[in-house]
Amino acid sequence: MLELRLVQGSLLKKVLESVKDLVNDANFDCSATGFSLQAMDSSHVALVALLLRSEGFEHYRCDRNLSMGMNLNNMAKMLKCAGNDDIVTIKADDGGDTVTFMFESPTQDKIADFEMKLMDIDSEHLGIPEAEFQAIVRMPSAEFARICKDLSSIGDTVVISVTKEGVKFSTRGDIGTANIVCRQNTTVDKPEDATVIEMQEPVSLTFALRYMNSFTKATPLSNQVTISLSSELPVVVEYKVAEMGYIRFYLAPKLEE
Amino acid sequence: HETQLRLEAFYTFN
Repeated sequence: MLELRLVQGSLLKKVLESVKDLVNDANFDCSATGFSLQAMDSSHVALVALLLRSEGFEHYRCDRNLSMGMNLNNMAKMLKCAGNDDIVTIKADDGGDTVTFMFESPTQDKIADFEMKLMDIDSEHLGIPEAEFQAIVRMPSAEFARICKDLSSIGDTVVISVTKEGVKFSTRGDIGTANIVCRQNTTVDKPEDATVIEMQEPVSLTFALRYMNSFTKATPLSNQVTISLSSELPVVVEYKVAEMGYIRFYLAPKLEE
Repeated sequence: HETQLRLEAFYTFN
């Protein structure tokens, strides 16, 4: 028996909106730790890892570990039917082949339940060891989204370079080139406007902008994004999900031939 | 020209 009650149901709506275009089908894993997902895109270039810790739910009952295969587009369709202020409860029986999403309006005057068929998915879990990164950039998520969108109108790839000068996003295309440099800026009124660059050593990596733009669909989840870079490793783009967890996107770099 | 690497180049399946 599984029953997860999330008062801030809009978080789950936003999570689904941010992953549904990257991954078609995925197993949601439920354990005492929390509600999690790890899934790759069909070309095995990008990976999404989601964790919503059990403490973040108002009620969290998970009698035994459960893996539920869901079509993320269908799940997103159902969650779109929840109001932004609704409380969302996820229910499933052990060994059942459906999951139920229950939406309660804040005043309890409207209660809806949507039952979705589960699917069998061959899960391909990658082991991702904790890594030391050469550079970690924390910046406003809206700024990062704007940069990715702007650069993708010029080129297909972005070179992200971190030096002591700051973080540089560069692209080149048929019509020309573009470089955007963001410097560390911690003298801001609001902490979410800060750009913080922790650099152990300079690093420069090339990535497909198509995927970066897809990751920025998570922007509504958090005011800040963290970009962790090391040569020889995929980049990790992380958005915090309120106080309860994170959504991390991993993207394999492109190599100059 | 650039080559797109896949995640398997960095991580192994559990």
